[in-house]
Amino acid sequence: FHTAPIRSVLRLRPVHFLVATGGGYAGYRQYEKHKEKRLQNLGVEALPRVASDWEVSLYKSVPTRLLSRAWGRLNSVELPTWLRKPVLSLYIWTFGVNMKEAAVEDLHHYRNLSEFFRRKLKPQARPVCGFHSVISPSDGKILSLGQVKNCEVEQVKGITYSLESFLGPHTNKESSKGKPLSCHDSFQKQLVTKDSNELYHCVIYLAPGDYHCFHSPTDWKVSHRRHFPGSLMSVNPGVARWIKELFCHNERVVLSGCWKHGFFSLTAVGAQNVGSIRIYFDQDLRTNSPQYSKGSYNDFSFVTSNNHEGIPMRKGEHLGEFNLG
Amino acid sequence: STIVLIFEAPKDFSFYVKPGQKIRFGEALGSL
Repeated sequence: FHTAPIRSVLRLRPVHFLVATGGGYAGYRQYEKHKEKRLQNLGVEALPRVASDWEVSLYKSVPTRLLSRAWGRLNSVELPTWLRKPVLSLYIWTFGVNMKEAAVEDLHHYRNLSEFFRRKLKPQARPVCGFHSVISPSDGKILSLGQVKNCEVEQVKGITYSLESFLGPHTNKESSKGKPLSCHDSFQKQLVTKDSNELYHCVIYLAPGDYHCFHSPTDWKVSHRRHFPGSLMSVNPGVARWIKELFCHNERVVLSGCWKHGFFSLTAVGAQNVGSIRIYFDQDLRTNSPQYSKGSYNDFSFVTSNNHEGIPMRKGEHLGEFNLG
Repeated sequence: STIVLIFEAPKDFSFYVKPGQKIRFGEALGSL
């Protein structure tokens, strides 16, 4: 060690550091699991273990946006025709993609994984329910749903996040002006336009192999877009159970407007390697850009002289897509 | 990725799906 030239000692240092921190953290997690198991043996219901602030900061310090852009650039490189089938077949096999539903089943048609990720489905593969007022805007798995209570939205059972942090301050100042602002008049009450109504939410998680376009969940008018640049942490159910306010940390695009019962919003939340969000009628939207200032957001209104209430969307209409990168 | 719907509706709005359930685009989520 003493005789090794200085640069090899420096080269070894980062490896040592990574191994030491990784090993130490793994040991800490093992100890936590052992503690939970002991509590369970004693019949004490262990609350879901939520990450502490330093763990969230450690996770957020990982350059997920940079990695995501690099991943997106890598997957935008055009593959030679002979390589397309093996590469895409590996992805199909790994994530259980059902190619029979794809509008184009021939894998040679997709020049790279990014194009494959944006694949469309055969129209008859997803019939739109004509009877019920709210349909699923995408394929996926329901993480949580129900009424929003005390301005807190459930991300998974037992873990919540703040409605106001997630949507940001009110866009239409009239509604808050219209109502007498009193101490109990919370952010939530100002959203709901009729006292006889409640506020509901539904969280849908899209797995890597799922169809990644999304559609309008009901007949409504989109009047406003708010883009929050942010982290790109994983949003899989395990992480959603571990990091409170996860959806308030991540890059997301909030579309808000109204439907027949009042306020309506759809938010697309980006994730690790899927940092780019496209809204087909919003050409100005740029997500996962290299520079952004923490906690910032940018607004855009779709209300124009022609569309006084915003852009009309029919239930099931194409609305946007998630992209790699 | 994740999609979050937040909307107002009358008190008798009910969901037809449950947490943990797989869902596909176009299927009913809920209604009055």
